[in-house]
Amino acid sequence: KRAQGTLTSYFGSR
Amino acid sequence: MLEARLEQSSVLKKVVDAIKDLVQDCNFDCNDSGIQLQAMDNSHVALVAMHLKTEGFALYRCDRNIALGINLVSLQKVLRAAQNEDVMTLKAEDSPDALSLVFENSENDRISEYDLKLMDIDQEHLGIPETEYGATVKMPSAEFQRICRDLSLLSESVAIEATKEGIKFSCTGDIGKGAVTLRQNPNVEKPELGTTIELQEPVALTFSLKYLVNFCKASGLSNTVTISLSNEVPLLIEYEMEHGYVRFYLAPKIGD
Repeated sequence: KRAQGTLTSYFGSR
Repeated sequence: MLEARLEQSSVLKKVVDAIKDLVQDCNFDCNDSGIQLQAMDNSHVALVAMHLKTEGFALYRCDRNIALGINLVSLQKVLRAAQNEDVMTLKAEDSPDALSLVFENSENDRISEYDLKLMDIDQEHLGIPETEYGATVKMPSAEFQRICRDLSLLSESVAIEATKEGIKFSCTGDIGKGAVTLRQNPNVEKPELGTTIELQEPVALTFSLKYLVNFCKASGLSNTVTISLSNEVPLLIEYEMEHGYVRFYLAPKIGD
């Protein structure tokens, strides 16, 4: 079963 | 101060309808390019980015950057008092405690004035990198909504595969499985009814249908939706308006 990723691992804080 | 007038209240009403189930409290950032918003859902899986450009306003004045901290459920309660065709004027001071909203009907014989209390929201903004997507699909928004709804009745997640054959949405659940494949089919006379697929490389990703169904609440903003996909990066779904956009980003499912 696949796990849900999060956006923070792709988009950095500005 | 901010003073912004929309010829049709329906524009803001639709935007709020489209995002209110994803985010609850968010800053509407007002500056000389218009009104922008960027907010993630609580689980940090999805992000909405909205821009209403100044060109879309009948009148727009914003001397300084102003962040309007808004609870969207509260805003929707106030917007309910606006008829779709009403002219809407938003006003706020430089460091506002409240947003003033005025709705005027086209006959010019009714003026409704509301104040919405604002809140301090400490919101982190994410830097979204410019991405060359492996596949970009433009299709009727109603059709995308139908596919997401139909598949969400079968399964919690959908596999999206873009190849030179087309784009395939497939899912497997307890009661069975389903798949919808769309082939490139541009419509010369009515481009908004056609499907176009730009493919740089094959893409295969899996996403939560719960979020996609949620994004489709923006379908009223545009007849078409653009879906941009690259392997191992978040999906981008864009509803383009005449003078602005609502974009949704969704992190893919990872692992086996």
